[in-house]
Amino acid sequence: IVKFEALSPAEFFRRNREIAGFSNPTRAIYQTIRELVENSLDATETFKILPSIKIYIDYADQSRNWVSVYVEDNGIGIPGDEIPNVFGRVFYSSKYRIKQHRGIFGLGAKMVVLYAQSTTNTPITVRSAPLKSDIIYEYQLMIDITKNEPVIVSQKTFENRYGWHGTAIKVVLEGDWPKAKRRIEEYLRRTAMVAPYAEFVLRGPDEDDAIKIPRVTTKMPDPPEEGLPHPKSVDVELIKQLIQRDPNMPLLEFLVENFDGVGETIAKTFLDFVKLPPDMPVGKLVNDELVNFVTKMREFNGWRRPRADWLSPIGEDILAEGVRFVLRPEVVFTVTRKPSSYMGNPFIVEAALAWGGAIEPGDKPIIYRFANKVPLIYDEGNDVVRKVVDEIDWTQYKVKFPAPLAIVVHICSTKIPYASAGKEAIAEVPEIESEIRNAVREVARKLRLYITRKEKEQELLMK
Amino acid sequence: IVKFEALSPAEFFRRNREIAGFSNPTRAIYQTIRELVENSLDATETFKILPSIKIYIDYADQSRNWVSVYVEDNGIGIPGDEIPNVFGRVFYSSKYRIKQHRGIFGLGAKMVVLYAQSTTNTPITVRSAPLKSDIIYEYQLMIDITKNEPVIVSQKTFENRYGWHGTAIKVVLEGDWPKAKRRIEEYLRRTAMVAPYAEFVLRGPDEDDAIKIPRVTTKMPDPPEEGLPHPKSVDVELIKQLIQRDPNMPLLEFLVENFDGVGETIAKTFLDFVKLPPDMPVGKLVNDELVNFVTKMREFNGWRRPRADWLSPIGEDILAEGVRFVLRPEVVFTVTRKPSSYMGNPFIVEAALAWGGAIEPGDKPIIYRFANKVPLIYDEGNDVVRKVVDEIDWTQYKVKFPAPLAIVVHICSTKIPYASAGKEAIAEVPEIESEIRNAVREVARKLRLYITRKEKEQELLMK
Ligand SMILES: Nc1ncnc2c1ncn2[C@@H]1O[C@H](COP(=O)(O)OP(=O)(O)OP(=O)(O)O)[C@@H](O)[C@H]1O
Ligand SMILES: Nc1ncnc2c1ncn2[C@@H]1O[C@H](COP(=O)(O)OP(=O)(O)OP(=O)(O)O)[C@@H](O)[C@H]1O
Ligand SMILES: [Mg+2]
Ligand SMILES: [Mg+2]
Repeated sequence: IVKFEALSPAEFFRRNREIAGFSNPTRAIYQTIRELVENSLDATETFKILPSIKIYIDYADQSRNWVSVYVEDNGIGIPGDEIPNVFGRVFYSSKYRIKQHRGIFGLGAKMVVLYAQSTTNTPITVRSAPLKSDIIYEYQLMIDITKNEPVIVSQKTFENRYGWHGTAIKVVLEGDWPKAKRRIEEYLRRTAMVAPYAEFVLRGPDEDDAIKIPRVTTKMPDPPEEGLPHPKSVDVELIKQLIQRDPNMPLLEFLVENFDGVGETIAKTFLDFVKLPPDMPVGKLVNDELVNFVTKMREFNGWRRPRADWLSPIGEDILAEGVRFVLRPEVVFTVTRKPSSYMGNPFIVEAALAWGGAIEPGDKPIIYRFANKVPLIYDEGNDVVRKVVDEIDWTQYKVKFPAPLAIVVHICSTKIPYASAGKEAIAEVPEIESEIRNAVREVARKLRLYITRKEKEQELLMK
Repeated sequence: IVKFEALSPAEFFRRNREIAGFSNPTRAIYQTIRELVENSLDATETFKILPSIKIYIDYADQSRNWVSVYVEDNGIGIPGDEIPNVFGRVFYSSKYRIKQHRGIFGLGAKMVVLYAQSTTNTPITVRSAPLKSDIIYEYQLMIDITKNEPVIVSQKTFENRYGWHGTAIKVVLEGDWPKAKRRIEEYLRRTAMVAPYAEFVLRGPDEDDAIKIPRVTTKMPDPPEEGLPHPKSVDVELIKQLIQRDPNMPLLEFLVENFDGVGETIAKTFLDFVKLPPDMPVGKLVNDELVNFVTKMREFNGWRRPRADWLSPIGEDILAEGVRFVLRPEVVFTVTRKPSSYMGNPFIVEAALAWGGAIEPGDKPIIYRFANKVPLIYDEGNDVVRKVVDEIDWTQYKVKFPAPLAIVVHICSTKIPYASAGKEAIAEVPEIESEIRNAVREVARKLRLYITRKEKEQELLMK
């Protein structure tokens, strides 16, 4: 007898938490901290606030490996009425937009709650004050796993006497801090490499467990704007959803209003190309004509290229400062490539090459990978960046191994094609791979110039 | 202004299809075929039916890269009233049980429908007849993505005149058959390696595109039974759900009825250990007492070890036949290890070592990885099997590279810890890693014995 069942999204991720990175108590505490820190960075830097983030870890019950994790930021806070869903409903997010953020899935904060609840049955405590709010909201929440809904265990408000804004979260979970400590410190150091305008305090449970990462600049990249989808990124479902909003809208207006890279002239040219009248109500587009319309949108080569206003690359100077501070090399070369796109999604690749100084010589380059400023630490074996760097013939750039060489690659996009919900590796996309190759070669050429000049100086000194 | 949204599971996976393996048209047609073939194998072999599976691929519209994929099996079919949810509701499955299956997520068939619908806007056609059914059901279905519900486009029944049973599925999607063809053929060959009792016909769109993989044995492993969770695998949420079913049940009975490895004597010993009365109604277990109960269940060492009746390993003989047929080596050694467990989930590792014959000599062993009889083809770089095989010093086993050596590793479990929803790699679990190491060493020792004997024979011949 075969018995069929449906699961709520919360139940699915409770049972399959490995696919979101919570595979064991060591990795779980690492993933908890990174999901919360990434939310804090999205809530500060995207809004031109210099991030100040505190991370306090304490032993809650050492006999059971229980740790309490506290993360506090000075970000834009969460509106009081949104706090329950933000932490209690899987697939709930403010980042389902065409805009560069670290977050993408609407899952991270919920995985933290699911994992903590499954291991310690304790609620998450959230305190938050939006900008200019007179009130500080405090909730204790759990998830009703069968319904995928928040359960409010307690709720109170305080007068916001000192004009605080931000979010503070406390959660108790089963986690192996001693085993995870190294990775978490490394994660924060790498985060600082690409966000040198952020300050972090990490305070662990033991006396000597404190790390202070100061801000080394107040320069921040311009935050991204919110965009519209590009015609090359559409699929049938998206078009259907857009048509639903106003089926009477004329085709011409539909194209101009809803898509990036489409002005009136271009829209008219496209409508000629597909042989449809500009004033036809878009709701009349159905079945095979609709599919054809979508296919032709992706095929048409007359659209303007996807804009990069929805992106916020680190920038060559800020990236150099971050790499200099963390790796302390003899010299750093950086490049921010021109915007490119894959399937209508704009992306930018940035690379840094650090040489000498405090960098340990190795048999191959040390690699630091980032996607939307998030350090990717696990799963390097499969990642396209490792593949590209290993395929380069470094002797062409005057590098003989062992050599003190580190490569930093950052890909930012409105849609990072993550290979899994744990955000550790990027799926194979040919356009991205080729841009990474170009970026690494560009900084490698700068290194070759530097090495050549140093060799010439050496020769002159010898005479 | 920050705008919050909720997504249905269908919408989430439509937008993030890369985390389920549908990252581009080449990989999408591969993933489509594997999801359907894995469902067909689960519907046959689990019920002692010798699998016969047909896979027909045709060009539906070459100008748009549209292919039609047809998969038919002779399995137990799908009950007529369940067909809509099976294909139209994400997180719907008959495999959310304690039992070894290829399926685990309740997502595969839905991803096929989502991808096809997003690229061609055409419904999936499903025809199915359960065992001994007088009726054949036929549906045309799509998914209402916003609601995560099936949309029945058409529905009919036929008289089942010839007593057919099984399922036939036809779907039209954007897919790059020429690029995917090699990988799909390799996938089928590897599937046959661990299921030599199954027959496959793969017929592509071009004249010469036909592969017939015949059955080479009618011996099948015993199918798994359905089990109960083991106490070491529980978390708080699971216990809460079990308590809900009958809060008045006495603790002793609750333990004996709901868990594997728990008889009355053991249950009494455990209740002494946690100092709780055997007749206490389980619903009285709340808050910290409940969490303590769960923690102690995982800590207690008196449970019987997890049973392997819920598993269905390939078996040393069947595995040898499959490897011999596909790789045509000079010699094969196989081992099926004793059952082991991780976090209360039983698992068995099986390994085969194939040497010489038609195997190409290489600089390191060729690896074939399987999880619950599913070939893992992508993402080898990160997989624990590659790591274990590379760490072995093969000279200890009289192997000098280049050498014609292939290693097959199969892990079967009631819960395979997949690293992502695309089922290509396994997350790191220490117990599994150590069992893989033991299995590979065991077959390596058999190879060393063989090589030593051959050397001695050579010496005798020389004299
Ligand atoms: N510290 C914070 N400050 C302000 N808003 C926050 C904070 N943490 C979470 N949020 C809000 O809650 C939402 C849900 O967070 P969650 O981490 O679950 O998903 P996400 O960040 O959108 O995506 P991802 O799953 O990829 O992390 C965010 O989109 C954001 O709007
Ligand atoms: N060919 C088939 N024959 C019989 N039953 C099938 C067939 N295909 C699918 N099913 C049923 O539909 C359910 C859903 O299939 P689906 O592939 O979506 O999920 P799953 O196989 O349970 O898990 P996974 O997502 O890991 O593949 C299965 O559990 C099974 O009960
Ligand atoms: Mg997040
Ligand atoms: Mg399946």
